[in-house]
Amino acid sequence: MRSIALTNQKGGVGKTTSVANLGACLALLERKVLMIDVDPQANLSIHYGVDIYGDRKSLYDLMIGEAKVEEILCRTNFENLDLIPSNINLAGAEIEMVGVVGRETILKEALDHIMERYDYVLVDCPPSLGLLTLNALTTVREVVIPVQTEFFALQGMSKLIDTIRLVRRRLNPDLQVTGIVACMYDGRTRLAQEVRANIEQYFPDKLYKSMIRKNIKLAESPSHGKPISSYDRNSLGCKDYMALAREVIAQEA
Amino acid sequence: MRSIALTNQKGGVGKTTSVANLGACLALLERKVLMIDVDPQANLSIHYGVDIYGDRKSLYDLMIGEAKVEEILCRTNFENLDLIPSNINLAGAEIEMVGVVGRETILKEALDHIMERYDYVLVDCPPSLGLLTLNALTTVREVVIPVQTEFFALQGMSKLIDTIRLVRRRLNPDLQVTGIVACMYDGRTRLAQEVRANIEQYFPDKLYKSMIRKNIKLAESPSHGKPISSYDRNSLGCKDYMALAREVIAQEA
Ligand SMILES: Nc1ncnc2c1ncn2[C@@H]1O[C@H](COP(=O)(O)OP(=O)(O)OP(=O)(O)O)[C@@H](O)[C@H]1O
Ligand SMILES: Nc1ncnc2c1ncn2[C@@H]1O[C@H](COP(=O)(O)OP(=O)(O)OP(=O)(O)O)[C@@H](O)[C@H]1O
Ligand SMILES: [Mg+2]
Ligand SMILES: [Mg+2]
Repeated sequence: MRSIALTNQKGGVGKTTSVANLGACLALLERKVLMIDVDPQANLSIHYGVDIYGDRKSLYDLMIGEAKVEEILCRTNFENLDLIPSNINLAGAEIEMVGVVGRETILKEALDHIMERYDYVLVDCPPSLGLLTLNALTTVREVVIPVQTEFFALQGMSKLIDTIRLVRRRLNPDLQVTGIVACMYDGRTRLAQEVRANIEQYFPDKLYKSMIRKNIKLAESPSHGKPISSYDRNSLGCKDYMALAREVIAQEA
Repeated sequence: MRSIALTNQKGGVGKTTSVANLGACLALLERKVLMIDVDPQANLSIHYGVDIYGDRKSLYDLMIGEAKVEEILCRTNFENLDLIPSNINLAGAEIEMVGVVGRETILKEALDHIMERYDYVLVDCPPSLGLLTLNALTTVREVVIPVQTEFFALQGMSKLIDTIRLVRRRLNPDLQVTGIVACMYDGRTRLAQEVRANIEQYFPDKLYKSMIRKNIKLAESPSHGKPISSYDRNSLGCKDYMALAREVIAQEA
């Protein structure tokens, strides 16, 4: 079982789009996949058509001990692909957890026993390095960092790497950054090429060869409640995420 | 004096780009402008070339009472344009403030006496609705919401409007949403047109006529430590932010 958090405190870089579509592509390649939405904005849950405004229990209820995993686990319409949804109540957890003993390990404790049933567990994080992201980093063994190839992309990376190191030292000795994925890549601009070259210099061997190009179909698919592999199988977006999925699988060896 | 928070908990929608460039354009139109960076990622500070890794005191020190405003206020290289920078220490403030009495009003108390010296105070917020954003919403009288014309844009708006209503009722009776600005607009895509039509339907009279089109120069200018008006005065990005600045000024009447 591989467990991977997709995190980057910079907003709007492609975290949710990557979990939603990498998850679907891994499932198409016959891996059993669980996606977990740890963002109170619940964009991943929305991406898969979950009604986040209803009174269905979600990740928040699990973290405060008012629901079991089995009650909140959703089967998506796609084979080999399950989802643990979140909703806006999760925003309260950050403040509510501040005083709890072992506050960074609540998620791991709640999920540990079911993660073994999957080949891949992918976690979508909010755009911050607060308690929810710390819980995600304590629950998984791998981190994949989506970056937008724009100027602010590299600014936050050192803080993110520091946080990962701290979590590894104090909470989760197995945690490793196993990849960086360039999202919304537009190879025609000099800026994107420069930022990409910078990432390769600072983080040699971490940047996946597969880059996710800007593709409007990827921005349209969430409004249909589907991943790209179902919304438009022939799009560039789907080709790119399938290539990424194959590259992620190739790391299994 | 007009005080405006640019906030949206959705990440990467153009908050920082809007504060940086609307601020610069208002200054060119002879308004005295103060920009305040309330995001621990300090992208606005970086956008203006502030060294956020040095030991210069910043917003965090002001909020914990270890610096006066006069010590942290920066003059930018641009006339009529000042900046209160932040840095990563500010991330600690969220957790440190949880138990403080009147925790949402710390920023207002620290800034009240200097805001009167300006015609416009623009506040850049982090991508969340936590204590830092609540402090910003308690300090200003107006909210402008940058939205990216993509599917997830409308998802978070109801939570944002609820939070603004709550702050108005409990902490800041003057708080009003005075505008919504469409950022990174690409009029060629059906998705952008649909989302824009949705915004106009849900929030009649709030959407500024001036839309900020996608323009690579806007993404390049932060790496030069300058606003668009100085980096490329003839770019579409500069024309769009100048038009927005004029529209914001026209609301003064
Ligand atoms: N490769 C791509 N091509 C075109 N649009 C994309 C691509 N990847 C993501 N998008 C769009 O860009 C926006 C930001 O992406 P997304 O929401 O996945 O980022 P995020 O990092 O999860 O954001 P947040 O920080 O708010 O959680 C969304 O509207 C999404 O549909
Ligand atoms: N109109 C535009 N055209 C092209 N690029 C843009 C435009 N507006 C913003 N950008 C770029 O898009 C990215 C996101 O913008 P920005 O950082 O301003 O958003 P934000 O809402 O402040 O993000 P965060 O949620 O992380 O604070 C940046 O790389 C920025 O340079
Ligand atoms: Mg997201
Ligand atoms: Mg920003």
